[in-house]
Amino acid sequence: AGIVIACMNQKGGVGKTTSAVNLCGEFARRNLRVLLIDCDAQGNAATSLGVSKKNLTKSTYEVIMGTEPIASAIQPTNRPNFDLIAASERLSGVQVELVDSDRREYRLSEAIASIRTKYDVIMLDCPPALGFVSVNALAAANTVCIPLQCEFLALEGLAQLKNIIDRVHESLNPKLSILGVVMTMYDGRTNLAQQVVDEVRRFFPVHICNTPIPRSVRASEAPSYGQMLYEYDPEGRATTAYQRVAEDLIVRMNLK
Amino acid sequence: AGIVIACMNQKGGVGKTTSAVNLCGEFARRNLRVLLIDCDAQGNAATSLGVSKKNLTKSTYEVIMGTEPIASAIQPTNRPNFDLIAASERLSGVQVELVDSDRREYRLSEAIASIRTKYDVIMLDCPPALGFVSVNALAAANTVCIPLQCEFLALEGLAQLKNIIDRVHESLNPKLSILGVVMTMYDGRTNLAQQVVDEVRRFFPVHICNTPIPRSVRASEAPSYGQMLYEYDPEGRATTAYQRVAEDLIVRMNLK
Ligand SMILES: Nc1ncnc2c1ncn2[C@@H]1O[C@H](COP(=O)(O)OP(=O)(O)OP(=O)(O)O)[C@@H](O)[C@H]1O
Ligand SMILES: Nc1ncnc2c1ncn2[C@@H]1O[C@H](COP(=O)(O)OP(=O)(O)OP(=O)(O)O)[C@@H](O)[C@H]1O
Ligand SMILES: [Mg+2]
Ligand SMILES: [Mg+2]
Repeated sequence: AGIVIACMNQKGGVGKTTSAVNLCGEFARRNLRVLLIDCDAQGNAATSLGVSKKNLTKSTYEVIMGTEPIASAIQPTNRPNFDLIAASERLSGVQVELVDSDRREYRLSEAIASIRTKYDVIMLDCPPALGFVSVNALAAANTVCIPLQCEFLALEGLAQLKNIIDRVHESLNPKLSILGVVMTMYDGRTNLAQQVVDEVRRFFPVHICNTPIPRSVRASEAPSYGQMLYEYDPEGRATTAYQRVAEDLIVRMNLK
Repeated sequence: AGIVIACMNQKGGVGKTTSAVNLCGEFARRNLRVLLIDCDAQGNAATSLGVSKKNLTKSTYEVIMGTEPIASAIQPTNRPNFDLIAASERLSGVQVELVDSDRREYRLSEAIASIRTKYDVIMLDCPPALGFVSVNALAAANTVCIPLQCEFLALEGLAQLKNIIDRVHESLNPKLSILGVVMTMYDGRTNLAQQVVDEVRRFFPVHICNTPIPRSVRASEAPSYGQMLYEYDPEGRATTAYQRVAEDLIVRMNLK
């Protein structure tokens, strides 16, 4: 049954959506059946894939609230082996709406259970926060992929992120592990980027992926065309870096 | 009495902390008395200013919970006219802890009321979310400063942000207005940046600031030295751009 990966980091703008979309694209091209679930009310995953959010009545919100069966919220992305559950603004209200509800942390996990055998990988694109939706994602996940921007301020939240993963592992989900740390927006022009990578290697020696994703203007342009990197910039440096990371993660998950 | 500015955008990594810190620095150098309140559990404001968070027992969390008087949480930044209330990880728990509490949206507003006359500007650095703390900040604010990254995905959340500002204006805080939209990380190498600026000018014709902040490696290095831009890179393009924006905002607030 499918491996559930939470793509998470509470620091904003570090490349969670870009990593989730492009790693899923690379997994799907290698014939893995992939489902991407957007857990962020901003809904950037659908946009990045050129999937319209007009008339979106069945989204991650309805799945977590339990008002629609998860299977009915699944839509195609027009790439083979690659499905999506899009997010809408409504998702930012679930924390308050479910505050009194029993087993609220397991809503996503229980919903995913019914479709898990249809996919090899289920990726959860998380919001920049450690709130209710992120805890739901960690409770549902087998493993966590941590995109980390090669910038100084991105280091600050690492201990807190590790702490919450440990707490969820102890209380809600004993099978939770860390799959990998993906260094993003690596800018070779500055010493700082390498210093950040060295620091992260000390913090996550086993989990850090060896290939950093370089900062690339084309990576920030691709979403405006609704295209993934291998579609928009097939020979680009960020594209080949994501391909190497995808192959690394496939080996770590024993999916080869 | 002091003008309260919420520095806000639910999109992550768009330059909220960088803008809050550097605009405050420029206001303080022009002899305005400034207080920066970090409303983000990541606590990047203190780090950006070289202020230690060791033994931080009086932070934004205690202020919102009401367990410490706000005056006791104020600390100096070693720059004249510039004080700080730092944030700690504890802040990410307030939404659940205060869910049953009366007038919970007004906690920050009521706390600020007692020190408001000591400052000309009180800046609130918000987290990348539209949750409880952000609503508290909007309820306390006179006006909103919106940093907006010149990238395609940053456009997606604009309508939602405007929507929540309107809703808070109607229900919690009728005096709330928009002070300005600051375009950040403008990269002249790509057409996309100018297209984003043009789009934002259509959406916020009156509020957009004319000077975009250029993308600059030195801007991302300054926090690692605990320095503001005018201290780390006094002649830099991002530094002079923030100076122009600060002067523009001072005129808009009638503080000249
Ligand atoms: N390697 C890269 N080089 C340059 N720009 C990039 C790269 N990866 C992502 N970007 C751009 O940086 C911005 C932030 O990336 P993205 O939205 O994926 O981050 P995120 O962590 O999902 O943000 P949020 O915290 O808001 O969910 C986007 O505009 C994206 O297009
Ligand atoms: N003009 C700029 N040029 C280059 N890098 C910048 C610029 N402004 C900010 N940065 C860097 O971009 C990253 C994101 O900026 P910052 O942390 O201020 O954004 P934020 O919106 O506060 O993020 P969050 O959503 O996590 O609170 C930081 O590493 C910062 O140093
Ligand atoms: Mg995202
Ligand atoms: Mg910030």
